[in-house]
Amino acid sequence: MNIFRFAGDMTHLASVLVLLLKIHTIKSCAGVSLKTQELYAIVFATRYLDIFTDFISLYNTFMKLVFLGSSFSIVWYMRSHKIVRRSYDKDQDTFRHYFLIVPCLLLAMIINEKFTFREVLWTFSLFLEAVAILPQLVLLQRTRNIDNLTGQYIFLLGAYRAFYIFNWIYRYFTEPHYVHWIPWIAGLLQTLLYGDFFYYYFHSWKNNKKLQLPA
Amino acid sequence: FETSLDHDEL
Repeated sequence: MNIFRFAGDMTHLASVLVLLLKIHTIKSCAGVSLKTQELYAIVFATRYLDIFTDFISLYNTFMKLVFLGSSFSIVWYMRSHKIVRRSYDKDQDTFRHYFLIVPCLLLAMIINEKFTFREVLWTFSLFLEAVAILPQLVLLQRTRNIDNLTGQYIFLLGAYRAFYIFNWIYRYFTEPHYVHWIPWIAGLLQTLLYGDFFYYYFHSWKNNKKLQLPA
Repeated sequence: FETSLDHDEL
């Protein structure tokens, strides 16, 4: 494992912890898209089907369990916790899951490294992760009020994606035959989706102002 | 399940 991959995993972990911390301590999920969180739960559930069959390292298994556990607990908090669920912006968070799920599934059935149940679902999880942030970005655009924790959550997610790209570049040059077009293209697309958000995030940070997206 | 390709990233 190289430093970029590790930094990517750590910022990913930090993003999830920031979100859980916000929900658990403030008992509020205002500004957080349940649609995005449910998509992430699907992403991890379909990607980590190999969790009990293929052992890579203790680190990998542990992180998989953390991402599965945290994504499902966030969904549980937002749907079922009697206080947290009241702060959910249900009327604003109207993005439809299946607009993203169905095309990703069809695409994964056409484009994959091997047409098997696990490979197709693994590819589906990559495509879905690439677009899963969209409901969250739409919600931010609509409500326009972004508290610090929600802003940090999205910033950390974007940082995670950026580190993964550096990791792929590093591995491409250091490991023979390391070529994986599907995750690279999906990952690049995903990172680009954060571009706009990053621009406003740095802008507000530089001017020491509260993060606000344009209408 | 068939053996999967090597997916060592998260």
